[in-house]
Order: sequence, then structure tokens, then C-alpha cells
Amino acid sequence: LQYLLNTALYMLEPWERLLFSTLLFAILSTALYSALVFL
Amino acid sequence: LNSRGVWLTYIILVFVLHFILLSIPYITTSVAWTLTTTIHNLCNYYLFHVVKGAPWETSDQGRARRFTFWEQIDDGVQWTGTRKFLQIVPVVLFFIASFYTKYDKTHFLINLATMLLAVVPKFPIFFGVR
Amino acid sequence: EEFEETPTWTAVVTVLGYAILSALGWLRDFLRNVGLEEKKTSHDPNPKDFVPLYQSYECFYTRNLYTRIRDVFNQPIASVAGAKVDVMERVSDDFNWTFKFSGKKIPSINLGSYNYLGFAENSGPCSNQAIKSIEKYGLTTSSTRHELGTQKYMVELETLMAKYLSVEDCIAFGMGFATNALNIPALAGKGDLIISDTLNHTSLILGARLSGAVIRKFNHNDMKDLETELRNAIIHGQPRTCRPWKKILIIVEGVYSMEGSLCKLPEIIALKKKYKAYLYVDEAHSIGAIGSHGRGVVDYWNVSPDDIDIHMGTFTKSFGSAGGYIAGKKSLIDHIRIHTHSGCYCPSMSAPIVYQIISALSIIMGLDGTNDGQKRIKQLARNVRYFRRQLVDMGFIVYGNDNSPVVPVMIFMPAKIAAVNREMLKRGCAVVTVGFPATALTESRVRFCLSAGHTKEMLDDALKAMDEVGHLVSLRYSKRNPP
Repeated sequence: LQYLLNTALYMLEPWERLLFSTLLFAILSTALYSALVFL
Repeated sequence: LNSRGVWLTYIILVFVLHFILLSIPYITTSVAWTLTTTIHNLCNYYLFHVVKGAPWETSDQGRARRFTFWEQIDDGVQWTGTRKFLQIVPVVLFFIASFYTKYDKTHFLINLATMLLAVVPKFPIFFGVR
Repeated sequence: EEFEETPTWTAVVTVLGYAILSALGWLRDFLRNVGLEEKKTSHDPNPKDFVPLYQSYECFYTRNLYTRIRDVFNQPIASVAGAKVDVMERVSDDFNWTFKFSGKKIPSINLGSYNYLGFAENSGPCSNQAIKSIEKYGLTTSSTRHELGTQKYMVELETLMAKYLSVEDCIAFGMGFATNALNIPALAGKGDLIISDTLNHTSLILGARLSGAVIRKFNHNDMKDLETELRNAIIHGQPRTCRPWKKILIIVEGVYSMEGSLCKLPEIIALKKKYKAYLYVDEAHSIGAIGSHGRGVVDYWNVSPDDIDIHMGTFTKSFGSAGGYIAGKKSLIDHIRIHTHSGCYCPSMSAPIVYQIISALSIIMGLDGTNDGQKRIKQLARNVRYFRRQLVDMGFIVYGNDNSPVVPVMIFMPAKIAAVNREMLKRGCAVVTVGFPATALTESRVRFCLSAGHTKEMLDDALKAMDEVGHLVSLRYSKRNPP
């Protein structure tokens, strides 16, 4: 609930929440991957 | 745009954009900075100098409808804090991008062109010019 | 008065939230344009083959932000808006694009209506008088005062109100908003200057614009800024011609219902005397609600009513009725009687409305032989201080003056506007949550309106609910008063 409220996803429809969370997860995982490759 | 935390958020959004680009494995740092600068300047130009009116119903009987976002800031008063901040960001991004691309000519020209696109319409002389 | 600053990180997360909502709003608009999204307003703001009236961007927020949480706004009620209220439950299966009534009523403590002295009742002396007046006068004259003249009961109301305010004369109107919007044009015009508080109500802004006078703003309750505006106005005179202003009118409100703040009347009166300006005080939220006799900020600050040139107020918030009044010198009121726009555009006040006010006013003034009025005024003052103190102790950021009957608690983030409203309704409290553009972008809030009709048990239930919701939604932002 804190995640939904602070990112304002609380107001969105389920598919929009899923879309945004997937995007966020994709960004963080590529960042992690790049950091590993780089390091 | 005068509210507390908006400028900081603006800077955070620019860095999040850069962070996203940087985390794509095949993009080098210089390309990431040039892409960051270019995307920022194009969005900045579209948002502040193309879109007109306000995204909500205003109580000014539609007066704002003819003005771009940039012209509506601080009721049109020039050289306010917010305007200076929005004027400086593209220039700072240009310097950072030039530095990280080691002043490569191609990158330099791309960054310069988009920086001018974002900075020139903000001059007071272009206020209300169509 | 306290206006604790928005914590920086909260402000950043709030603006980021709006950025995310805007980005997804653009995505929705794109899907609408390509035809993938069928949820849209049934009426197209720009119907085909007509001149486009709206920029499509203009309804962006309404379409993509307001619609998503509009189940918490404009909720229909099924009872009198008293200390308790029955909220009609609405259900939507398409994310608030359409609603259906479930037929259920949710009994709740009413913390959203303006009912400061608890006169919004459908029983008791006020409603009896109102009902009786219908039998005697009917419901309406279906005409304006300039056309069909003034009813006897209007004279009775205006005389009583003038006596209550200890001024020479008073004139009453059928609508609070119109009292400002349609009378300021009769008071100011070309060659005049109106100096207005930045947070003044829309009706004052509209009235000032309609008047054609030049309008200057000063920061909310900032006396230095007001003096600077006055000095500049007098030194530089009118724009271009530099002629002196014909008159300068300072417009302020007694209680700012969104901030919960009170105007600094003694300082404003000192400035108006020093610079020979006129003073218009809108006591919509303060008349009946503050001051030892309920006479508003004039009573609260103990200043002389003669120091204020134009007293304005409404009968909506403290008298359980509707309409507004302007009071002051007889010459002023005579001028308004002739030149008011509402004298020829608005129908006269309805008899039951007037008798509700007259009986409430009689009770407040003690003319009914009881001290019920004084009891209500004291009860409201106690409720206000108790409720606000508890909220501050819970660690919320509470804006405004300790004695203001409106208690705004800061929410900041847009999603929390809906969450607080829904969770409080689940816990049996009907509250009003307010967001952009009615407030600044990063200053959404829940605005508690207290009433003399609230018992301590009701307030304790509401505080308990707010404590739970404040924890669930994490609203304890205050650094000055940690929980």
C-alpha cells in the first residue's frame, strides 16, 4: 500500500500498475546487470 | 513550478532518464549523455513551447488557452527564479555531455543543436512570438 | 498560526507522483487517439463540425487524474447534513467512469459540511419556523426585488442582522457566491484599485474581475506585502496615466477555509487608516463561528465594526441556511440596494430560507430567552481546540489558527487524497479531501469542518479513525510535533 500510495499507482487501473511496475523492474534489473558487467 | 520540491524533482527526473539510458548494456557513456541531452531538450521544447493552455479548467475564462506553458509561468513575468532555472538546465546538460563525449565533433553538433532548440525560445525577445 | 513546511522528500515524491500520472495519462490519451481505449467522456468537448471550444489538453487532468478518484468527490447524501450524515454508497465497475447506487446508506460522522453551530437540523425551532413560513408565504416570489419589491420578512432579516453586527444597515441576498460576485462590481469600477489576498475565494476573484477595476494581489496574510502594494499603488498611481486612484479597496476574508487561517484584522485596519483605503471583509466562514458572541473576526479581534467599511458574510455555514449579506453604513447599503446586479438578476430569497436564518439568529443573540446560542458558540470553540490539539499530538501537519473551525490536515500526495477519504468512510467518518488545482500541487489536504453539533464521543471516534488511517497511509509528517 505504501508503494502504491507513494508512486500514485493507487489511483491507476490494474493493467497500468502492472505496466509501470514491469517497466520499473526492467530498468532496475538492466541497471543491476550493467553494474555487474561493468564491475 | 514554484512549489517546493519541483526543481529537485526535475533534476531527479533528468538523472533517472540518464540512469535508464546508462543501464542499457550496449550504450556507451558518451552516447548515454548525448541521448539524455537530446531527449531532455526535445521534451523540454515540446512541453514548454509547443503545448498551449492549461491541462485543467482554469477560472480565467480561457485566457491561458493562447499561451504556451513557458509564457504562463509566473504570469509572464521574465527572469524569475523558475525561468532562470529552466533556462540553465539545458546549458549545464550541454557542458556535461560535451565533457563526457570528450568534445567529439558529431556529439558536439547534436548537443549544440538541441541545446539551442531548448534555450533560444526562452529568451524574453521571443515571448509571445509565433 | 502554523504552516509547517512540506518536508522536501515528500514534496519530491508528490511531484514525481504527478509526473508518473501525467506520463500514464499521455499513454491513455494516445490509446484513445488510436482507438484502443474506449473509456472516454460521452460528450466530446469539441463536437465534430463545430468550432473547437477547448484545447484537448485542457481536460487532461479531468480525464486522467480527477476521473480516477472522483468516487470520493461530490458524494450524494441521503439525510440532513447535520452532525451525522447518511452517505449514499456508489459502486463503479469501470474505474469511476460510470456509477451505480448500491442502495446502501453509510451512516457517518459529518466532518465535511459547513455546519459550525449545528443549526443544520430537520427538527427543532428553526425548521418549525421555516415550515410555518411556507404555509404563510409559499416558497418563492419567482421574481427579483427590483421587479416585485422587497418582502416584509426580508426587512425583518436585514434589520435583525444589522442589529447583530452593530452596524447601521444590512442587505441580504439569496446566494453567498453571488453576494461577492454581483456586488463588488457595484462598489468598484474603472479607475479603482482592488488589493486582494492571494488565497481569496473564487467569488471575490470573479467579482473583482467583473468590476473592471485594476487588481493587485498580496501574499496570504502578509502585512508587509500589503503595505508595499499600498505604497506602490499610491506612489505610482494608475498604470500609463499615473493619475491617482479614485479609490483603493482592500479585500480579505475572515477565515480562509482552505488554510484554516484568520486574517490579521487589527493590522489591516491600521494600514487602511494610514493609507486611506477601503476595507471589505468576507466573513463567510467566520460569522457565527468565531468570536465570543459569534460575530466573526470583528468580535474575535475585538475591533470596532465601524472600522470596516463593508462587512460581508454568508448564512450557509453557521445558520444552516443559504445566502449572503452585506452590511455597513446606511449610505453604502442604499447605494447597493439600487446598483446591485443581483437586484435584477436573482430572484428574492425564499421564505423558509429567511426564517431559518431569523430563528437561528434569534437563538444566537439570545432573543429566544434561552442561552442555547452561547452554548453552541462555546461548544464549537471547545470542539475546535480539542480536535486540533489531538491531531497535532498525533504527528500530523495541521495548518492554520488554533481557533479556526476549519482544520486542514496535510496529505500532500495525490493518491492519498482518495485513500484517506475511502478509509475514513469505511470507519464511519465523512470527510472532504482537497487537491490540485484547488490547492497548490504539493499541498493536498483533508479538511475537517467541525460543528457545535459534534459530541465528544463523535470527535473521539473521528480521532481514532484518523489515527488508524494516518498510520495506514503514513501521514505523520510533522517534524515540529513528532507523534
